[in-house]
Amino acid sequence: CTSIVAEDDKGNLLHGRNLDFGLFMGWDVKNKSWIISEKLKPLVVNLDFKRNNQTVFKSTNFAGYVGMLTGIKPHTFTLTMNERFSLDGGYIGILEWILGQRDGMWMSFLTRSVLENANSYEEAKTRLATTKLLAPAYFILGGNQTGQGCIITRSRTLSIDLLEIDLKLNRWYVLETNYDHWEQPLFLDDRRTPAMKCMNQVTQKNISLKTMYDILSTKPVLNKLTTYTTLMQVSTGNLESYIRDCPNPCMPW
Amino acid sequence: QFVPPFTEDCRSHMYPPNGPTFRGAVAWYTVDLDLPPSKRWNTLIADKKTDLVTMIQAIRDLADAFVPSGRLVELVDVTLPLMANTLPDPFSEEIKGIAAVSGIPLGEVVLFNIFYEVFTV
Repeated sequence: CTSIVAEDDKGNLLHGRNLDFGLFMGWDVKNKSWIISEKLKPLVVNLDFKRNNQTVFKSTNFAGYVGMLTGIKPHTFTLTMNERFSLDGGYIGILEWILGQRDGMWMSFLTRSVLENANSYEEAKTRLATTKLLAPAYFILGGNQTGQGCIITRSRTLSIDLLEIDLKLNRWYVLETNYDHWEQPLFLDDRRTPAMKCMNQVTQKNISLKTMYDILSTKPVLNKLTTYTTLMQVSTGNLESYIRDCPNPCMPW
Repeated sequence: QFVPPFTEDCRSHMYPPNGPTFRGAVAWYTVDLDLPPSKRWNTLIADKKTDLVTMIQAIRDLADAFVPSGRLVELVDVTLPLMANTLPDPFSEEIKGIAAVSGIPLGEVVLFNIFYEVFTV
């Protein structure tokens, strides 16, 4: 996965993501594609969650999955999550749960609860940073005011790091793939470098949902695991998604 | 560009989405949070039932590839329904509603919804 929150030179916050899933879950040699990724694509839907006939939040989901991986609380905040690998992983959280220790939250139920109940970027940030989880994760959160964009690096029990947009440091965007931002990504799976190269080439002056889509369409940021691309703009409440393909030659991940 | 990782020059003018990297648009559905949790997903699942069954079957085939005896799928179908009752509401009721409408065994719908934690294994 690749998630980006960027602030343009007018103070608009833009949030884009590629959802990559299905690694090592069966390779279709004939079609050069991942079996599960291909089965997930027809399940991609945009959802408008309403209460009293008013939109509470919107999301891009796989039908049948009640948690959230990509969502927007219009005019308030945008949220995506990327997978984080750690030896202290989800299987430990599941074991604890089975043994009756149930003080942690399932990752996608937390994101659903935050989108449904949090009413500000700060409130969402606090909940995502402090709630105990069953598995580690990256939460990428965008707000509705200048400087409100961050990557929350989570272990199961701790908030390990928070990296925020900081215009004084000329950090006008934050970008997360699936590696801790202070570490080098696995050389076999470096989607961060090409994505950052393209962001820096576009510049803050020209970043928009359109140019963000261009970046999310550039291989290997776009790869055989990419099921959908979502673009969100908090100020308009706009969420749009597209089902993707990656024509050969294309990286398997 | 033609050797792994096939890094391209930064693409431009890809929007509006078109061409070989764009498979299709994404349909919109409304989820009415005023409905009981077990009813909220009915419309969506009725529409996507076939695709969901196909996807679950692919995961089942994968499990059978690892454990040809079928014991792994059996384990999922026997134990994960018990897990469903331990999940916080409204998720437990929503997942049961999805299983009821889709006809997919409850344990397999639970597995689909906790896949993030399971996959880290």
